Amino acid sequence: EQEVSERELQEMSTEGTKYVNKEVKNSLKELKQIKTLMEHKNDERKSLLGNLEEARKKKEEALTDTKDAEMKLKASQEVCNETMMALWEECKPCLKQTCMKFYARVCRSGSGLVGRQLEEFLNQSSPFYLWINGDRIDSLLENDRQQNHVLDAMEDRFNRVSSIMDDLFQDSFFSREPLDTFHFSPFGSSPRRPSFFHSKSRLAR
Amino acid sequence: NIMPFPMFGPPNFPDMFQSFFDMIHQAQQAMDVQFHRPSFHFPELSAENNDSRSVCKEIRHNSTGCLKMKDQCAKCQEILSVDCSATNPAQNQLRQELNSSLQLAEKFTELYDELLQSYQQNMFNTSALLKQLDEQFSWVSQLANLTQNEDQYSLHVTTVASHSSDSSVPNGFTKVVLKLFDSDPITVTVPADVSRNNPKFMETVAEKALQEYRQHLRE
Repeated sequence: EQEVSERELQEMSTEGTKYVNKEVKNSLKELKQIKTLMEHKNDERKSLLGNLEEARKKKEEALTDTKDAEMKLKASQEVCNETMMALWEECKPCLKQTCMKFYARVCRSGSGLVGRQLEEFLNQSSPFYLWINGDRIDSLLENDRQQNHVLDAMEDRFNRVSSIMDDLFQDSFFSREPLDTFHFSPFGSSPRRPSFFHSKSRLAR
Repeated sequence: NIMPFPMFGPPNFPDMFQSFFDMIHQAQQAMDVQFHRPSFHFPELSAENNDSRSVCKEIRHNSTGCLKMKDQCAKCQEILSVDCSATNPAQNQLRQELNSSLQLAEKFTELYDELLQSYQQNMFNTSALLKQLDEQFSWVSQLANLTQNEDQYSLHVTTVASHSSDSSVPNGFTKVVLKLFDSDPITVTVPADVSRNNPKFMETVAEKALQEYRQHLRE
């Protein structure tokens, strides 16, 4: 048997509805605040991209100069060759011993194979490679490759996210300003704001 | 009655919010797959900040990691200080050019690394905002998904019982069964200190019901 009348149930539903609507509205306000924060993050990201591009250009320029100088040096690498080869014959055993000691102490796995590989590597290498800091140049080129890969991966992720967020914040009520109570403009005619994550050109595309 | 948000005009609640839940989750997946894999790390730049792990890897990979130890061998150091200018003056000039451009390249590589780390931090922050978006808003979107028709009530009380009408209700407590939009029935029990005549009664009921609903969503 119902404890309260139908009218009372309706009054309670009306009261409860007011509370739920208030909570929904609060969530919408939160949503808008998060949207603003995401826009700031995105502005920050764009400026970082600009700085990255600038640093990349300077890095590539310095790498090109390095490789040019290396090529020119290689063209006349027989100079001082005897001196270097004599030193190299004494450098190799020390290098091998130091490296294998490090490897056994720190890397702990399979130093036998690494030892043979190192022997072969040193016999195939020339002291000239050491003299021109070839190892540092190769490290930089490897870093360069990895950095490009890392940025591409991040950019790819971000572009996916931004197109989803564009849709989320563009095609829903975010693209409309709250209407004042006197004038009612149909949603379709509200001026479409530049899209969320990209400049206007994205809209043009 | 603020539904459906007169300030935003007439479209109904479900149309506005139904797709949010999926979009937010899609964005989270797009963002997070990359960053939570163990392989996502940054290239180390030079020997001094290479941790042992990467040196071991380099030694295993192609032995060049061993050349980084040339500083520990006197004869190898002597190779680096061989001066060829007597036989070929241009050599030394070229070598100086190479070393200065090499240092510049290392400097900009280091700067680039730092910028990449900042960029990744920015992505993490955006990812955290997406998570916040999800926590703050998915429940609204899910409720919109439940809404089959435009009912004027977003909270619909269907039953109210106390111990006298339902012995399973503890003495002094009030049991309220309700629906949020077209959700499954939610049962809320209100303790004696908030009686049905208390103006806060329905706020307490609605608050508990929403907590229950959001908790259920998280699970």
